[in-house]
Amino acid sequence: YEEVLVKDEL
Amino acid sequence: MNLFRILGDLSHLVSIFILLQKMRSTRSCAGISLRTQILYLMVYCTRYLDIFWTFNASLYNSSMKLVFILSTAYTIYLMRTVYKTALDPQIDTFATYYLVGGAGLLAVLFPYKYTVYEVLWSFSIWLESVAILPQLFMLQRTGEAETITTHYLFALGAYRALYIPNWLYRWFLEGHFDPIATVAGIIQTLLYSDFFYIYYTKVLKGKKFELP
Repeated sequence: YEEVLVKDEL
Repeated sequence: MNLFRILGDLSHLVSIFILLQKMRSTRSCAGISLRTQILYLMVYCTRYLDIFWTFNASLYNSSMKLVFILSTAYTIYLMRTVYKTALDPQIDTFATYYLVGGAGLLAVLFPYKYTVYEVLWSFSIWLESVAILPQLFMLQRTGEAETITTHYLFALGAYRALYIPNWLYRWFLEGHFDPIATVAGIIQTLLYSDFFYIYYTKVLKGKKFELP
C-alpha cells in the first residue's frame, strides 16, 4: 500500500 | 521502466508534436478542441506538482513533465492568439464542468491518502480519463477530420493504451499495482475504441476519416 504512493509514472 | 512505458510516453510526446505540426502546416487549429487542451493542462498541472520536490528522483520523468506542461500551454496560447480565427466555439461545446466536477468527486472518494497532493493527483488521473471527450464530441459534430488530426488522436490514444501492458508487466513482475491509474487508464482507452476502429478501417487504408 505504501508502495503505491511512490509516483514513478507520468 | 519497461518497453511499454517508454513507447507510451514516446507516443504521448509524438502526439503533442503532431498537433503542433498540424497547426503549423495548415495554419489553423480547425477540428481541434480547445476545451480538451485546457483539460489536459489542468491534468498536468495537478498531477506534476511533485516536480518541485522529486525533480532529481528521475530526470526522465521530470523532463517529460516539463515538456508536457509547457507544450500544452504553448498549444493553448497558439489556439487563442495565432490561430484564433479558426476557433469555433459553436462546435466545441462539450460540458467540461461535468467532467471536472465528476473528476473532483472521484478524487475525494478515491484518493490513496487524504493529502492535498494525493487528492489532486487522483483528480488528475480521473480527469485525464475523460479529457478527450470534448475532442471526440467535436469530431462527432463535424463528422470528419483531417488525416493529420486523426494521427494526433491515434498517438494520444495509444499512449495510455500502452500503459495498460505496462501495468500488467509491473503487476506480474514487480508486484506493483496502481488501481486508480489502471481503472482510469482502461476507461480512457475504451473511450477511444470507436475512434480506433474507424482509424484502422479507414485512415490506415488511405481513405479520409469520416464517421458513418
